[in-house]
Amino acid sequence: MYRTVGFGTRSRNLKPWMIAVLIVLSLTVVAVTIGLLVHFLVFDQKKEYYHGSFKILDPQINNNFGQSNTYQLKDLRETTENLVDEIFIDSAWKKNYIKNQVVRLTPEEDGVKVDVIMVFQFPSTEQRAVREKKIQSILNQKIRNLRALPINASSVQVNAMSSSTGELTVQASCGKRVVPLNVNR
Amino acid sequence: IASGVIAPKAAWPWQASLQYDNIHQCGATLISNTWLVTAAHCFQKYKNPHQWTVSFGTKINPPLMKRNVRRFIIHEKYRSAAREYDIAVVQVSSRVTFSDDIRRICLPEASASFQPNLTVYITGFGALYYGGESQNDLREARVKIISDDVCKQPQVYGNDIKPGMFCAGYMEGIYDACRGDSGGPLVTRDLKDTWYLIGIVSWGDNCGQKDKPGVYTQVTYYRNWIASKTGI
Repeated sequence: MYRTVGFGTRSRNLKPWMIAVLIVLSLTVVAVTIGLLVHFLVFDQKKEYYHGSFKILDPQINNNFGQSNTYQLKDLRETTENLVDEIFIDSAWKKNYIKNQVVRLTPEEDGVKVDVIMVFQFPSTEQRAVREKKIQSILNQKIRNLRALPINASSVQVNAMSSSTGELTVQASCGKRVVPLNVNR
Repeated sequence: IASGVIAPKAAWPWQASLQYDNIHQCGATLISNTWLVTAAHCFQKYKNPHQWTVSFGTKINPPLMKRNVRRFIIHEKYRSAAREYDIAVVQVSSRVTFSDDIRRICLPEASASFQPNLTVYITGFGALYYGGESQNDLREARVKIISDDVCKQPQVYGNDIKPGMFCAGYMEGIYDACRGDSGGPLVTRDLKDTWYLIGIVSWGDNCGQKDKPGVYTQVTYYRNWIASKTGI
């Protein structure tokens, strides 16, 4: 009879506690894998900042009585932020769109130049240049059909910003805060 | 602030505490990374800018950030007795770093108008009642703009209300600014939650008394003066 090294004849049935440990380990591995997938696909979306600029031609803001009168920069800011919200909430990117913030209104001869920061969230780090073009085309396309504000569509420019520059620009703009208002009384 | 509540963290990121020898004297409002707006009467007693400091955050101690004062500019026409032209701008010696907790507020244009009964907010580290002590925690209260017609009534403030001043609060009293809130902000927001500075805590009879609302310096009235001194 060969004395080759082989498996002993003693039975190697797993003990119950070993089976339990193996089940727990495999469940843990599955849970961690799912967790990582969810994290990277859903939560680890990066905020991306895009600087947009365009010109509003001699804007007339309708006041409460429907008469148009010379605009207030304050009202123009509000109207513009509403407008950009509507454009992206009504676009294919509504799930990625977070907010926009007008950071500067510069009165010029034939109107007002608007500088706005648009904030999106995307899972992957697809080419920023591609997104830049896409945002520009969404703005261009929607702005043409707008009546709320006479915007010179050919003046629309969009540039990707680094996250740090975007964040700092948002923080440096006036009148915005991170806390919702909840003055209880 | 009389009858206010403690402000949540980062709720009023433009609020500052103006201190002399590290003791809170007045509120102030951040309008850029080096300039603040406050009340001229804050500088009646202490004229040396080098003993003034500015701190930021919802607590005076510990502050989130502290800056020395380089200079302050009081409105040329301010005369303490009359209370008119009660506005000053303060320049800090080094730039403020903006963050989620420290931000500047927007200034309305000179032509902007804000209607009576508009909801506005006042914040400050001042006393909770007349004769009380300043507080370490920032407080806030919601009040309303009161029309000049009401405020100029004899039993209210009559002819003491001059151009460039306006009243806010409630005729029943209760919610009001108080001693130590002077120089601090009265603010409102637009529909997109952009906040604007429209008043500076200036004076009032007592705190939270019936028929004696707070009187505020009207920022739109002095908007061009602010621009001429700060470039903002």
